[in-house]
Amino acid sequence: AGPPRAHDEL
Amino acid sequence: MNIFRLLGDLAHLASIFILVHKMHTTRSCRGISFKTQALYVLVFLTRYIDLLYTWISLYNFVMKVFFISSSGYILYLMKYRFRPTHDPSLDTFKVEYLVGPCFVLALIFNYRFEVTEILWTFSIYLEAVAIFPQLFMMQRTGEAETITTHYLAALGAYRALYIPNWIYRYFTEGTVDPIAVVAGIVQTGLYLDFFYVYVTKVLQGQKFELPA
Repeated sequence: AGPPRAHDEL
Repeated sequence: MNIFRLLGDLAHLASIFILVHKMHTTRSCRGISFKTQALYVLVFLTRYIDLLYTWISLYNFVMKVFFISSSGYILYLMKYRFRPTHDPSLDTFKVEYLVGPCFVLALIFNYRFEVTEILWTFSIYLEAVAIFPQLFMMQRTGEAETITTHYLAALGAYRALYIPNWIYRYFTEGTVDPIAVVAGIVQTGLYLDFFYVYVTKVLQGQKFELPA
C-alpha cells in the first residue's frame, strides 16, 4: 500500500 | 479538485504575481526576506521532484513548473536586478534553525523511509515554517508596505484554504493526509497574528504597523 498522502496536491 | 483547493491554488498564484508586481513597479525588493524566498525554492524543488517520474494531470504539471520557475525568478530578481534594494542586515533569521529540524523531523515522521518520500515530507515541514524570516524581518522593522501585506495575505490564505479542502476530502473520499494536515494547520497558525493586523488595519485603509 502506498502512503496515505494526496499525490495530486501542490 | 474541489472549490477550496482551487481557490487555495489561485491564492498561491496571486501571491506570486503580487510579489513580482511589487518588485517591478517599485523597482525594489525592500521589505521582502531573501531567506524566506530561498526557502520556497528549496520547498518546491524537494516537493516537485516527482515531476521527473510521475504524471498526475496537466493542471498539476503546469502549476509545479510555474512554482519552481517563478520562485527561481524571484530569487534572481532579489539577487541580481534589485540587489541594491535588499538589506541583509534586516534579514537575520538563521535558516539553519528551520532546515535542520525539518530534515530531522522528516527522517522520523514520514510515510515511507525512501529518498523521495523524505524529501516530500521535508518540503511540507519546511513550507510550514518558511515564512519565519519574513515575519521576523517585519517584526524588526515594525512595518510593511501595503503591497507586501497583500502578498502575505494571499500566501497565508493559500494554505488556510487547503484546510477546508482536507475536511471536504475526508468526507467525500475518506482520505486523510496527517503530515500535510498537521503542517498545514501549523503554517496557517503562524499567520494568525499577521491576519489580525491585516484585517483590522490594512483593510481599513491604514498602514501596516506593529506596536513598538
